[in-house]
Amino acid sequence: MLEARLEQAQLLKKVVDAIKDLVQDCNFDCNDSGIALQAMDNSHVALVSMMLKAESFNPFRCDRNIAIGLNLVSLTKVLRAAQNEDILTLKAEDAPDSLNLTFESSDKDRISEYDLKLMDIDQEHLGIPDTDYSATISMPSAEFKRICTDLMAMSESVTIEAGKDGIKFACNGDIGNGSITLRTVQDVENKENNIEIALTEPVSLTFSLKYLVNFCKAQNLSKTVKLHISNEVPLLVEYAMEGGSYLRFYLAPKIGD
Amino acid sequence: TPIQNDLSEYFALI
Repeated sequence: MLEARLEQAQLLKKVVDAIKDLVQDCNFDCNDSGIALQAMDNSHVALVSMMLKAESFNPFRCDRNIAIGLNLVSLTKVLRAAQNEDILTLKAEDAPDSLNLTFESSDKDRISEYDLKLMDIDQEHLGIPDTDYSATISMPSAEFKRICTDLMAMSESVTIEAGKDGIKFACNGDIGNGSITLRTVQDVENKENNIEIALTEPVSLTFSLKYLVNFCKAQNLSKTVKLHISNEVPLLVEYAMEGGSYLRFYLAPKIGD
Repeated sequence: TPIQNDLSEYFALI
């Protein structure tokens, strides 16, 4: 059986909030290393890969592989009943038809308990190869969100160009064009303000801004975001959490003219 | 206008 206790419900609330507009029905695949989710959006353009490591829970117990088939709209309805600071416990049997969730207020004067019906989801799994990306950019997640939102006001697509002079986000729209160029920032006092660019070769790829703006809903999970880019392969947008947990989004590039 | 690509072109189904 699964028993997983989170010190603060807000971790799961934020993760589900960040992905529920991209994917609706998906399996939480549980085993002794944690809770994983991999799901593509309906158009097969974006992929969500979540890993909540056992280390992010206290305690975490799951002695065999358990697939928890969830509708994220339903899960959101239940999670809305949890306060951010509540202690959240997930429980499921080995072949579950429901997921038990309890929310305990931190001063323990209130315990809420919900059982959520599960679905049998036959999910496609994609093999994601380990990739040495040509460019890895680490930046404040709020900055990335601002760039994507600002450019989406002008255009459907953004071209991300990483070179020795920095990283340039450029768009062309009906009303005109725009671009934002970022250079390396080293803020010793506040490392989360750093912009780091690791480059092995220049890259230039075009992506749909609609999806990038959607990924930015994960902004609350981490103060920094990492973009991994190589020519002609999907972009990886990564939000790292404590305990080695992460939320990753993959986005297929736009090609041709 | 560039064409939106499909992720399945890059990642094999397993």
